[in-house]
Amino acid sequence: LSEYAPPPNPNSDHLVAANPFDDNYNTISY
Amino acid sequence: ATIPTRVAAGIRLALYVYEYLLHVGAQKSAQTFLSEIRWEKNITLGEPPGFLHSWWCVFWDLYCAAPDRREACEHSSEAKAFQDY
Amino acid sequence: ATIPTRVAAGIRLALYVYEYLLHVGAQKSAQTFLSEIRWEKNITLGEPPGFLHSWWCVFWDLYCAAPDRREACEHSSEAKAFQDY
Repeated sequence: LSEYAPPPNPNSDHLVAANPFDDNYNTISY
Repeated sequence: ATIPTRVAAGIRLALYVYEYLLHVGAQKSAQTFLSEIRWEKNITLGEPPGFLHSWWCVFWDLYCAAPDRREACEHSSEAKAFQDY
Repeated sequence: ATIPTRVAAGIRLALYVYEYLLHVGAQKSAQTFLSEIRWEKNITLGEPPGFLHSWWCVFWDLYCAAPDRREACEHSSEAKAFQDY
């Protein structure tokens, strides 16, 4: 993988592809 | 401060690209992508067409409506108004 | 005007997602994606990391630097200055 690839294991076990402009989107937990 | 930003941005982009691949019906690409970036995580999708597609349509419209590009590519009148504003 | 814009945007997004997959090193996903969307035309790539990744990082930096979010997530000083401006 190249330097532009994301880290292999993002810190949260469960990722939510939420719209970051949604009111209940919580930037901290992501 | 920029390193974490770029890492965080990279994680979010990979997540939204995965979602985009599923919403456009490219299931095999989506699964192959997860395994190539070694993400085993379970992922909750947003509503179709997904955030990347929605964001991109706005971005591309504004990008095309920029004064030095608007002659060359289609753009909405709203995007033109926004750029002129 | 918005219909052609959205069609053009969709084609562009597929192209830049393909470029993104290649530049992150997910070659198999990139090839699988082209075959799943039945894209036969040959594609000339931009410089790494590609258009989508570059613009996404700018967007994400600005998103994180917004006044009501900047305490919660990392952002560059340039993005903060741009938002404050």
